[in-house]
Amino acid sequence: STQRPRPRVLLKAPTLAEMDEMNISEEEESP
Amino acid sequence: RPVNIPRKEKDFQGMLEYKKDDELKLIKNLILELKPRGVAVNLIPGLPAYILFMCVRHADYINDDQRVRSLLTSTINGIKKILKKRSDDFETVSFWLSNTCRFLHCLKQYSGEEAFMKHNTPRQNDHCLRNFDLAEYRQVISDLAIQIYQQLTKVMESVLQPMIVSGMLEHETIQGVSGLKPTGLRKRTSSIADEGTYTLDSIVRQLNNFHSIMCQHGMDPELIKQIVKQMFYIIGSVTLNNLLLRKDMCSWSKGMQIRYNVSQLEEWLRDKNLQTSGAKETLEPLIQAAQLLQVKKKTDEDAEAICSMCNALTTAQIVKVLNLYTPVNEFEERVTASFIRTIQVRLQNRKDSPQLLMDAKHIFPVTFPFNPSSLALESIQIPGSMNLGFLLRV
Repeated sequence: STQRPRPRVLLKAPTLAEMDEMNISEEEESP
Repeated sequence: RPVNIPRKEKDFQGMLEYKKDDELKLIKNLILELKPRGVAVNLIPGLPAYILFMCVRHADYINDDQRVRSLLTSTINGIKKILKKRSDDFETVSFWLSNTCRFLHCLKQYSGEEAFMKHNTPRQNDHCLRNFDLAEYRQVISDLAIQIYQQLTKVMESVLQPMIVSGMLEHETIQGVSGLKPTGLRKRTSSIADEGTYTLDSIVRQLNNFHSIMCQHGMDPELIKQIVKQMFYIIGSVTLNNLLLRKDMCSWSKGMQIRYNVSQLEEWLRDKNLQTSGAKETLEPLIQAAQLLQVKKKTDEDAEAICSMCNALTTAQIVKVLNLYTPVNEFEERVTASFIRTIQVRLQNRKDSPQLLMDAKHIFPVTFPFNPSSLALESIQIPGSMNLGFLLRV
Protein backbone atom coordinates (compact mmCIF):
# COMPACT_ATOMS: atom_id res chain seq x y z
CA SER A 1 0.00 0.00 0.00
CA THR A 2 1.22 3.50 -0.77
CA GLN A 3 1.67 6.10 1.92
CA ARG A 4 -0.39 9.20 1.42
CA PRO A 5 1.19 12.63 1.50
CA ARG A 6 0.51 14.72 4.58
CA PRO A 7 -2.82 16.58 4.36
CA ARG A 8 -2.11 20.04 3.05
CA VAL A 9 -4.87 22.36 4.18
CA LEU A 10 -4.51 23.37 7.80
CA LEU A 11 -7.91 24.00 9.36
CA LYS A 12 -7.54 26.90 11.77
CA ALA A 13 -9.28 26.23 15.07
CA PRO A 14 -10.41 28.59 17.80
CA THR A 15 -9.10 27.86 21.29
CA LEU A 16 -11.26 26.03 23.81
CA ALA A 17 -11.94 29.34 25.60
CA GLU A 18 -12.96 31.02 22.33
CA MET A 19 -15.28 28.10 21.60
CA ASP A 20 -16.83 28.61 25.04
CA GLU A 21 -17.49 32.26 24.27
CA MET A 22 -19.00 31.47 20.87
CA ASN A 23 -21.19 28.84 22.46
CA ILE A 24 -22.41 31.20 25.18
CA SER A 25 -23.31 33.93 22.67
CA GLU A 26 -25.16 31.36 20.51
CA GLU A 27 -27.15 30.21 23.54
CA GLU A 28 -28.00 33.81 24.39
CA GLU A 29 -29.20 34.47 20.85
CA SER A 30 -31.47 31.44 20.73
CA PRO A 31 -34.90 32.03 22.29
CA ARG B 1 -36.27 2.18 -2.86
CA PRO B 2 -32.63 1.10 -2.27
CA VAL B 3 -32.07 -2.61 -2.08
CA ASN B 4 -30.16 -3.64 0.99
CA ILE B 5 -27.39 -5.80 -0.40
CA PRO B 6 -25.14 -7.18 2.35
CA ARG B 7 -21.58 -6.13 1.71
CA LYS B 8 -18.37 -7.73 2.81
CA GLU B 9 -16.31 -5.89 5.38
CA LYS B 10 -13.47 -5.37 2.94
CA ASP B 11 -15.79 -3.35 0.74
CA PHE B 12 -16.13 -0.67 3.41
CA GLN B 13 -13.67 2.16 3.66
CA GLY B 14 -14.17 2.87 7.34
CA MET B 15 -16.18 6.07 6.89
CA LEU B 16 -19.65 7.14 8.00
CA GLU B 17 -21.69 9.38 5.75
CA TYR B 18 -24.33 11.66 7.21
CA LYS B 19 -26.55 14.45 5.97
CA LYS B 20 -25.58 17.93 7.07
CA ASP B 21 -28.96 18.30 8.77
CA ASP B 22 -28.33 15.18 10.84
CA GLU B 23 -25.33 16.61 12.66
CA LEU B 24 -27.44 17.81 15.61
CA LYS B 25 -29.15 14.43 15.85
CA LEU B 26 -25.74 12.74 15.79
CA ILE B 27 -24.49 14.82 18.73
CA LYS B 28 -27.76 14.34 20.60
CA ASN B 29 -27.90 10.56 20.22
CA LEU B 30 -24.19 9.82 20.43
CA ILE B 31 -23.12 12.26 23.14
CA LEU B 32 -25.96 13.94 25.01
CA GLU B 33 -28.32 10.99 25.42
CA LEU B 34 -25.91 8.08 25.51
CA LYS B 35 -25.90 6.09 28.75
CA PRO B 36 -22.30 5.15 29.57
CA ARG B 37 -23.36 2.10 31.57
CA GLY B 38 -25.07 0.26 28.71
CA VAL B 39 -22.46 1.21 26.17
CA ALA B 40 -19.51 0.40 28.37
CA VAL B 41 -20.70 -3.08 29.14
CA ASN B 42 -21.95 -4.12 25.73
CA LEU B 43 -19.91 -2.33 23.11
CA ILE B 44 -16.34 -1.81 21.94
CA PRO B 45 -14.51 0.56 24.28
CA GLY B 46 -14.14 3.94 22.59
CA LEU B 47 -16.94 3.25 20.10
CA PRO B 48 -18.35 6.84 20.22
CA ALA B 49 -14.86 8.17 19.46
CA TYR B 50 -14.44 5.83 16.49
CA ILE B 51 -17.90 6.75 15.16
CA LEU B 52 -17.14 10.47 15.41
CA PHE B 53 -13.79 9.99 13.73
CA MET B 54 -15.36 7.96 10.90
CA CYS B 55 -17.77 10.87 10.34
CA VAL B 56 -14.83 13.29 10.27
CA ARG B 57 -13.14 11.03 7.74
CA HIS B 58 -16.12 11.23 5.42
CA ALA B 59 -16.33 15.02 5.71
CA ASP B 60 -12.61 15.13 4.90
CA TYR B 61 -13.07 12.68 2.01
CA ILE B 62 -15.66 14.91 0.34
CA ASN B 63 -13.32 17.85 0.97
CA ASP B 64 -15.92 19.83 2.92
CA ASP B 65 -13.98 21.97 5.37
CA GLN B 66 -17.12 23.62 6.78
CA ARG B 67 -18.53 20.24 7.63
CA VAL B 68 -15.31 19.14 9.34
CA ARG B 69 -15.18 22.35 11.38
CA SER B 70 -18.84 22.17 12.28
CA LEU B 71 -18.67 18.53 13.36
CA LEU B 72 -15.57 19.05 15.48
CA THR B 73 -17.04 22.15 17.15
CA SER B 74 -20.36 20.43 17.84
CA THR B 75 -18.54 17.39 19.22
CA ILE B 76 -16.45 19.48 21.61
CA ASN B 77 -19.48 21.51 22.72
CA GLY B 78 -21.57 18.35 23.12
CA ILE B 79 -18.96 16.73 25.36
CA LYS B 80 -18.69 19.92 27.42
CA LYS B 81 -22.46 20.08 27.75
CA ILE B 82 -22.92 16.51 28.99
CA LEU B 83 -20.05 16.95 31.45
CA LYS B 84 -21.70 20.08 32.81
CA LYS B 85 -25.00 18.26 33.17
CA ARG B 86 -23.53 15.20 34.91
CA SER B 87 -20.61 17.01 36.48
CA ASP B 88 -20.39 14.80 39.57
CA ASP B 89 -20.99 11.42 37.94
CA PHE B 90 -17.74 9.45 37.83
CA GLU B 91 -19.01 7.08 35.13
CA THR B 92 -19.94 9.88 32.73
CA VAL B 93 -16.72 11.80 33.30
CA SER B 94 -14.55 8.68 32.99
CA PHE B 95 -16.44 7.62 29.86
CA TRP B 96 -15.89 10.95 28.09
CA LEU B 97 -12.30 11.21 29.20
CA SER B 98 -11.65 7.79 27.62
CA ASN B 99 -13.50 8.70 24.45
CA THR B 100 -11.95 12.15 24.13
CA CYS B 101 -8.51 10.56 24.39
CA ARG B 102 -9.43 7.86 21.86
CA PHE B 103 -10.72 10.55 19.48
CA LEU B 104 -7.43 12.44 19.92
CA HIS B 105 -5.45 9.25 19.24
CA CYS B 106 -7.51 8.65 16.06
CA LEU B 107 -6.85 12.19 14.84
CA LYS B 108 -3.14 11.49 15.27
CA GLN B 109 -3.08 7.89 14.03
CA TYR B 110 -4.85 8.84 10.80
CA SER B 111 -3.29 12.30 10.40
CA GLY B 112 -0.88 11.17 7.73
CA GLU B 113 2.03 12.29 9.90
CA GLU B 114 4.75 9.65 9.83
CA ALA B 115 5.47 9.93 13.56
CA PHE B 116 1.98 8.62 14.28
CA MET B 117 1.86 5.96 11.54
CA LYS B 118 4.59 3.61 12.75
CA HIS B 119 2.23 0.95 14.06
CA ASN B 120 -0.41 1.27 11.34
CA THR B 121 -1.33 -1.58 9.03
CA PRO B 122 -1.22 -0.74 5.29
CA ARG B 123 -5.02 -0.58 5.39
CA GLN B 124 -4.93 1.88 8.26
CA ASN B 125 -2.50 4.03 6.28
CA ASP B 126 -5.01 4.06 3.45
CA HIS B 127 -7.53 5.48 5.89
CA CYS B 128 -5.51 8.59 6.73
CA LEU B 129 -7.17 11.97 6.23
CA ARG B 130 -6.76 13.20 2.68
CA ASN B 131 -7.47 16.87 2.58
CA PHE B 132 -7.18 18.54 5.95
CA ASP B 133 -4.54 18.97 8.61
CA LEU B 134 -6.38 18.97 11.94
CA ALA B 135 -3.36 19.71 14.15
CA GLU B 136 -5.00 22.82 15.63
CA TYR B 137 -8.16 20.90 16.47
CA ARG B 138 -6.02 18.21 18.07
CA GLN B 139 -4.66 20.87 20.40
CA VAL B 140 -8.21 21.97 21.34
CA ILE B 141 -9.23 18.36 22.00
CA SER B 142 -6.11 17.78 24.08
CA ASP B 143 -7.02 20.88 26.14
CA LEU B 144 -10.54 19.50 26.52
CA ALA B 145 -9.11 16.19 27.77
CA ILE B 146 -7.08 18.10 30.39
CA GLN B 147 -10.27 19.84 31.55
CA ILE B 148 -12.07 16.51 31.81
CA TYR B 149 -9.14 15.01 33.74
CA GLN B 150 -9.36 17.86 36.25
CA GLN B 151 -13.10 17.31 36.56
CA LEU B 152 -12.54 13.59 37.14
CA THR B 153 -10.06 14.42 39.90
CA LYS B 154 -12.64 16.62 41.61
CA VAL B 155 -15.29 13.90 41.40
CA MET B 156 -12.91 11.31 42.88
CA GLU B 157 -11.96 13.71 45.63
CA SER B 158 -15.57 14.38 46.60
CA VAL B 159 -16.30 10.64 46.75
CA LEU B 160 -13.15 9.74 48.71
CA GLN B 161 -13.06 12.76 51.03
CA PRO B 162 -15.69 11.54 53.54
CA MET B 163 -14.02 8.10 53.75
CA ILE B 164 -10.41 9.05 54.28
CA VAL B 165 -10.18 10.20 57.92
CA SER B 166 -12.50 7.48 59.12
CA GLY B 167 -10.94 4.69 57.04
CA MET B 168 -7.27 5.64 57.27
CA LEU B 169 -7.05 7.08 60.79
CA GLU B 170 -10.02 6.50 63.05
CA HIS B 171 -11.12 2.97 62.30
CA GLU B 172 -8.93 0.36 63.96
CA THR B 173 -8.51 -3.11 62.55
CA ILE B 174 -5.34 -4.47 64.14
CA GLN B 175 -6.09 -6.86 66.96
CA GLY B 176 -4.41 -6.05 70.23
CA VAL B 177 -3.81 -2.46 69.26
CA SER B 178 -7.34 -1.16 69.34
CA GLY B 179 -7.50 -1.51 73.14
CA LEU B 180 -4.52 0.77 73.62
CA LYS B 181 -5.60 4.36 73.93
CA PRO B 182 -3.31 7.28 74.59
CA THR B 183 -3.53 8.11 78.26
CA GLY B 184 -5.89 10.93 79.05
CA LEU B 185 -7.70 10.62 75.73
CA ARG B 186 -11.09 9.04 75.46
CA LYS B 187 -12.17 7.02 72.50
CA ARG B 188 -14.13 9.25 70.20
CA THR B 189 -16.45 6.54 68.99
CA SER B 190 -18.42 3.94 70.88
CA SER B 191 -16.91 0.50 71.35
CA ILE B 192 -19.58 -1.04 69.17
CA ALA B 193 -18.66 -0.66 65.52
CA ASP B 194 -20.64 2.32 64.29
CA GLU B 195 -22.90 1.63 61.41
CA GLY B 196 -22.14 3.83 58.47
CA THR B 197 -18.54 4.35 59.58
CA TYR B 198 -16.09 4.12 56.72
CA THR B 199 -13.26 1.63 57.05
CA LEU B 200 -10.18 0.88 55.00
CA ASP B 201 -12.31 -1.74 53.24
CA SER B 202 -14.71 1.02 52.14
CA ILE B 203 -11.78 2.88 50.59
CA VAL B 204 -10.45 -0.25 48.87
CA ARG B 205 -13.93 -1.06 47.55
CA GLN B 206 -14.20 2.47 46.19
CA LEU B 207 -10.79 2.19 44.52
CA ASN B 208 -11.93 -1.11 42.95
CA ASN B 209 -15.09 0.58 41.72
CA PHE B 210 -13.21 3.50 40.11
CA HIS B 211 -10.67 1.13 38.58
CA SER B 212 -13.20 -1.26 37.14
CA ILE B 213 -15.22 1.58 35.56
CA MET B 214 -12.11 3.03 33.92
CA CYS B 215 -11.12 -0.40 32.59
CA GLN B 216 -14.63 -1.01 31.22
CA HIS B 217 -14.39 2.32 29.39
CA GLY B 218 -11.13 1.26 27.77
CA MET B 219 -9.22 4.09 29.41
CA ASP B 220 -5.57 4.18 28.28
CA PRO B 221 -3.47 2.23 30.81
CA GLU B 222 -1.00 5.11 31.12
CA LEU B 223 -3.88 7.44 31.95
CA ILE B 224 -5.27 5.04 34.56
CA LYS B 225 -1.85 5.12 36.23
CA GLN B 226 -1.95 8.91 36.44
CA ILE B 227 -5.47 8.88 37.86
CA VAL B 228 -4.55 6.28 40.48
CA LYS B 229 -1.51 8.34 41.45
CA GLN B 230 -3.81 11.33 41.90
CA MET B 231 -6.24 9.23 44.02
CA PHE B 232 -3.41 8.06 46.26
CA TYR B 233 -2.12 11.61 46.63
CA ILE B 234 -5.56 12.70 47.82
CA ILE B 235 -5.72 9.84 50.33
CA GLY B 236 -2.18 10.46 51.59
CA SER B 237 -2.44 14.23 51.91
CA VAL B 238 -5.87 14.29 53.59
CA THR B 239 -4.74 11.59 56.04
CA LEU B 240 -1.50 13.37 56.90
CA ASN B 241 -3.20 16.76 57.28
CA ASN B 242 -5.68 15.32 59.76
CA LEU B 243 -2.94 13.52 61.66
CA LEU B 244 -1.11 16.84 61.97
CA LEU B 245 -4.17 18.45 63.52
CA ARG B 246 -5.22 15.72 65.94
CA LYS B 247 -3.42 14.77 69.11
CA ASP B 248 -5.44 11.56 69.39
CA MET B 249 -3.95 10.39 66.08
CA CYS B 250 -0.36 10.82 67.18
CA SER B 251 0.41 7.68 69.13
CA TRP B 252 2.55 4.60 68.63
CA SER B 253 -0.52 2.44 67.97
CA LYS B 254 -1.90 4.85 65.37
CA GLY B 255 1.49 4.68 63.66
CA MET B 256 1.10 0.92 63.49
CA GLN B 257 -2.48 1.13 62.19
CA ILE B 258 -1.49 3.65 59.50
CA ARG B 259 1.40 1.47 58.36
CA TYR B 260 -0.95 -1.48 58.10
CA ASN B 261 -3.46 0.59 56.11
CA VAL B 262 -0.73 1.84 53.79
CA SER B 263 0.44 -1.75 53.25
CA GLN B 264 -3.11 -2.65 52.19
CA LEU B 265 -3.12 0.19 49.67
CA GLU B 266 0.25 -0.98 48.36
CA GLU B 267 -1.14 -4.48 48.02
CA TRP B 268 -4.03 -3.04 46.02
CA LEU B 269 -1.52 -1.42 43.65
CA ARG B 270 0.31 -4.74 43.20
CA ASP B 271 -2.97 -6.54 42.65
CA LYS B 272 -3.89 -4.11 39.85
CA ASN B 273 -0.35 -4.12 38.45
CA LEU B 274 0.01 -0.41 39.10
CA GLN B 275 3.34 -0.42 40.96
CA THR B 276 4.95 1.79 38.32
CA SER B 277 2.26 4.47 38.56
CA GLY B 278 4.12 6.56 41.15
CA ALA B 279 1.07 6.22 43.42
CA LYS B 280 2.98 4.61 46.28
CA GLU B 281 5.52 7.44 46.28
CA THR B 282 2.75 9.98 46.96
CA LEU B 283 2.14 8.21 50.30
CA GLU B 284 5.74 8.70 51.40
CA PRO B 285 5.06 11.71 53.70
CA LEU B 286 2.32 9.71 55.44
CA ILE B 287 4.53 6.60 55.69
CA GLN B 288 7.29 8.67 57.28
CA ALA B 289 4.88 10.31 59.73
CA ALA B 290 3.70 6.85 60.79
CA GLN B 291 7.31 5.71 61.22
CA LEU B 292 8.04 8.84 63.24
CA LEU B 293 5.26 7.85 65.63
CA GLN B 294 6.94 4.48 66.15
CA VAL B 295 10.67 5.18 66.43
CA LYS B 296 12.55 6.06 69.62
CA LYS B 297 12.66 9.76 70.31
CA LYS B 298 15.18 10.27 73.07
CA THR B 299 18.88 10.32 72.25
CA ASP B 300 21.01 12.30 69.79
CA GLU B 301 21.31 9.13 67.72
CA ASP B 302 17.51 8.93 67.60
CA ALA B 303 17.41 12.55 66.42
CA GLU B 304 19.94 11.83 63.69
CA ALA B 305 17.97 8.77 62.55
CA ILE B 306 14.73 10.78 62.45
CA CYS B 307 16.32 13.58 60.40
CA SER B 308 17.67 11.20 57.79
CA MET B 309 14.48 9.13 57.70
CA CYS B 310 11.95 11.96 57.36
CA ASN B 311 13.12 13.52 54.09
CA ALA B 312 9.60 13.71 52.66
CA LEU B 313 8.28 15.67 55.64
CA THR B 314 8.95 19.35 56.25
CA THR B 315 10.60 20.52 59.45
CA ALA B 316 7.27 22.02 60.52
CA GLN B 317 5.56 18.65 60.06
CA ILE B 318 8.24 16.68 61.93
CA VAL B 319 8.15 19.13 64.85
CA LYS B 320 4.37 19.10 64.92
CA VAL B 321 4.18 15.30 65.10
CA LEU B 322 6.76 15.26 67.90
CA ASN B 323 4.82 17.91 69.81
CA LEU B 324 1.53 16.07 69.39
CA TYR B 325 2.98 12.65 70.21
CA THR B 326 1.11 11.09 73.10
CA PRO B 327 2.36 7.97 74.92
CA VAL B 328 -0.02 5.04 75.03
CA ASN B 329 1.36 3.32 78.12
CA GLU B 330 3.83 3.66 80.97
CA PHE B 331 6.69 2.23 78.86
CA GLU B 332 6.63 5.21 76.57
CA GLU B 333 7.51 8.79 77.28
CA ARG B 334 6.41 12.14 75.99
CA VAL B 335 8.97 13.73 73.65
CA THR B 336 11.05 16.23 75.58
CA ALA B 337 11.34 19.85 74.55
CA SER B 338 15.13 19.51 74.33
CA PHE B 339 14.82 16.59 71.91
CA ILE B 340 12.55 18.68 69.69
CA ARG B 341 15.06 21.55 69.84
CA THR B 342 17.84 19.14 68.80
CA ILE B 343 15.77 18.13 65.79
CA GLN B 344 15.10 21.77 64.90
CA VAL B 345 18.82 22.63 65.07
CA ARG B 346 19.72 19.63 62.91
CA LEU B 347 17.15 20.60 60.30
CA GLN B 348 17.74 24.34 60.23
CA ASN B 349 19.83 24.14 57.05
CA ARG B 350 17.01 22.46 55.18
CA LYS B 351 15.38 24.83 52.74
CA ASP B 352 11.93 23.34 52.91
CA SER B 353 8.57 25.02 52.94
CA PRO B 354 7.39 26.45 56.27
CA GLN B 355 3.94 25.12 55.44
CA LEU B 356 2.47 22.65 57.87
CA LEU B 357 -0.31 21.14 55.79
CA MET B 358 -0.03 19.50 52.38
CA ASP B 359 -1.96 20.99 49.47
CA ALA B 360 -4.66 18.31 49.24
CA LYS B 361 -6.10 20.03 46.15
CA HIS B 362 -2.88 19.78 44.15
CA ILE B 363 -3.39 18.18 40.73
CA PHE B 364 -0.39 16.60 39.00
CA PRO B 365 0.15 17.64 35.39
CA VAL B 366 -1.44 15.06 33.09
CA THR B 367 -0.14 13.73 29.76
CA PHE B 368 -1.90 11.61 27.15
CA PRO B 369 0.76 9.40 25.58
CA PHE B 370 -0.14 8.42 22.01
CA ASN B 371 -1.84 5.03 22.04
CA PRO B 372 -2.73 3.88 18.52
CA SER B 373 -5.41 1.24 18.06
CA SER B 374 -5.19 -1.93 16.00
CA LEU B 375 -8.95 -1.85 15.42
CA ALA B 376 -9.85 -1.77 11.70
CA LEU B 377 -12.29 1.09 11.08
CA GLU B 378 -13.96 -0.81 8.22
CA SER B 379 -14.94 -3.59 10.65
CA ILE B 380 -16.85 -1.30 13.00
CA GLN B 381 -20.59 -1.88 13.14
CA ILE B 382 -23.02 0.34 14.99
CA PRO B 383 -25.59 -1.40 17.18
CA GLY B 384 -29.20 -0.46 16.56
CA SER B 385 -29.60 0.49 20.22
CA MET B 386 -27.52 3.61 19.60
CA ASN B 387 -30.23 5.13 17.35
CA LEU B 388 -27.73 6.10 14.69
CA GLY B 389 -29.51 4.44 11.75
CA PHE B 390 -29.11 7.66 9.76
CA LEU B 391 -25.35 7.08 9.49
CA LEU B 392 -24.38 5.22 6.33
CA ARG B 393 -21.38 2.91 6.35
CA VAL B 394 -19.14 3.79 3.44
